[in-house]
Amino acid sequence: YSFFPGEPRWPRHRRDLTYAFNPRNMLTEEVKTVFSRAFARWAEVTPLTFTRVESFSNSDIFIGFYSGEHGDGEPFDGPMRTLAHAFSPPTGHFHLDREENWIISGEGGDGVISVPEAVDLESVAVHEIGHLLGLGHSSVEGSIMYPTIMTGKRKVDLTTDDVEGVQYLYGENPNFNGSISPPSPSTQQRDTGESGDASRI
Amino acid sequence: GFYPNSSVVPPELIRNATGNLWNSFLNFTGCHAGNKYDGLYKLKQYFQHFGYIPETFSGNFTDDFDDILKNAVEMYQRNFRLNVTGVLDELTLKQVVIPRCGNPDVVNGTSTMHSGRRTYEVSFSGGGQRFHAVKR
Repeated sequence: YSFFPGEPRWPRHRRDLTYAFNPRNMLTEEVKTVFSRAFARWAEVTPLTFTRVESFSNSDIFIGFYSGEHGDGEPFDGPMRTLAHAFSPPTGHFHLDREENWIISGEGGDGVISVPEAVDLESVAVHEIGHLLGLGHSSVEGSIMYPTIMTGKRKVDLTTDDVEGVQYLYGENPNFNGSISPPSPSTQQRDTGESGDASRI
Repeated sequence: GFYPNSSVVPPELIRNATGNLWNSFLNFTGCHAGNKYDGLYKLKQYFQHFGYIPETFSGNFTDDFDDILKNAVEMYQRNFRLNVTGVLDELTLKQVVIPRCGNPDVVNGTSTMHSGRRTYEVSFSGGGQRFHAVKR
C-alpha cells in the first residue's frame, strides 16, 4: 500500500464524514446505493462513518460524473482509458467519467459482469474512496488500490493490503470482528505480492 | 449510461473497448531505446499523465525512444511487477492499455507503488531510554 506525499488523512475531529452527489447528474437511487455499499466496505474496517446528505455544497465528499474537461485540469477521455479520479484528504472531490458504460452490479463480492466492454461502478467507487481516505496506488495486483481494472471484472472486496494501509492512517474499527478468510487458490494466485499473500476480507 | 449487470448494453451504445486510443500503443510492441517510432510521443504523454515522466519535461515530446522514455518504462515495469527491461514488450503494453484510475502512480518523482516492503525507521529520542524500531 502507499499514501499521498505527507500521508494526509482526515483530521481526528472529522471522522464522521458526509457525502453528496452533484444534483446536475440526477442520479437514480439505484446508482446512489452502489456508492453507499462502497463506503460501507471502508467503514467496516475503520472508525470512520459515511453519511449521505443532499446538500452538495456542505458535504465533506463531493461525487460527480463529468465529461472531458471539468475544471480540475485533469480532463476525462471518453470510453475506457481513464475511468475516474479522486483527491487526497481533506479535499473530498471524487470525479467519474460520465462517458463510460457503467454496470450497476448487484450485491455480493468479486466476480465478473456480463458486458466485457463495460466497467463495474462499485469496483471503481471502492478504489476511489481509498484515495479519498489517503491511500495511493498499490502494486499488489489483487488489491483494491491497484491502478487498473480489467473490463468485465468486479473487484470490490478489500484485501489485507488495503486494510493494512487504511488502518495505518485511521486505526481499526473497534466493532470490526471481520475475519480474513484464507484466499481461494485463484485469489491467492492473483494476490500474491511483495507484501506477502494479500487475503480478501 | 448505467446498466444493471444482467442487462445487455444497447449495441449502438457499446463503445468498443478495442477502439480506444490506448490500444494503438500495442503497435509499439518490441520498440526499444535508440530508435524513432511514429507517434511514440503519445506514449510519452501517457507516462507523463501518470507521473512517470516529470512535468518539467512539458512541451512537445519527440518520437525518439530516448532515456526519458526508457526510465519511465522501467519504473512502470517495476511498479506492475513486469520484467524490468526498458523495452516495450508485449506484457508491458497489454498492461498499459487496461482501463485505469486517473490518479498518478508516481508523485513528485517518487514512485509510491513500488514501496512494497517499505521500512520505516522510527527513533524515540528524548529523556528516556533511546528506542530504535524498524516497522516493515
